Amino acid sequence: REAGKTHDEL
Amino acid sequence: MNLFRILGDLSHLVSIFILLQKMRSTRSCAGISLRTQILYLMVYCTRYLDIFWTFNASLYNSSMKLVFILSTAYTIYLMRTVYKTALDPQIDTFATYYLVGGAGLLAVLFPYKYTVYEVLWSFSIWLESVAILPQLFMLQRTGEAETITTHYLFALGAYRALYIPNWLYRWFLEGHFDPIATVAGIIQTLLYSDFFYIYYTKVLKGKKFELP
Repeated sequence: REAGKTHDEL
Repeated sequence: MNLFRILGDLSHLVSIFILLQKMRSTRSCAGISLRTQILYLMVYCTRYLDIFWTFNASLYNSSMKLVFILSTAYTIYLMRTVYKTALDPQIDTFATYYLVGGAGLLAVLFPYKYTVYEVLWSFSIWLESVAILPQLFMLQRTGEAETITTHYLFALGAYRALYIPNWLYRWFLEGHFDPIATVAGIIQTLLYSDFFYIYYTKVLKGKKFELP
């Protein structure tokens, strides 16, 4: 899991 | 993107507009917790830091982030200026520092990665899960609420509740799973369960919101 790139939700 | 997430985001957006409409129509912010609003502003400012470097990634996300930050800041501004006579610090007394401290502790213990951005992101997720407590506490102290205020709370609670089927959908269909957001989101929804029950049994049947 690449942290910081998967926060695609609000 | 799936239907649950879109509906959740729309519900979130609608809740903010109901709150602004409540203040405009009653010319008062009575019954609204300033502490909860300030916590939400902290949530948005710490989570949406990435607006500066992911602006082109998704216009939808970036514009929603801006709207959430600006509209909450505007709500706080109105509460502290135009409608400040209705503020009641005697009722809005929830010990907010414990919420910020607890969220900070969880953020430091369980971030996905030890970077400033990731720790602040985790902090915002935990803080959001409990940010409604000063508002619910205030509701409990007054024992009743204006109908429009209950619509605001319902829309705000429905937003995170709708994210739960979104997470299930993403888990099964996309193999995407975000344990921090999911656990915090379930806690957040559970905190609303009493409110949802009273909203369903009273407000939706045309009665005034009153605690038993």
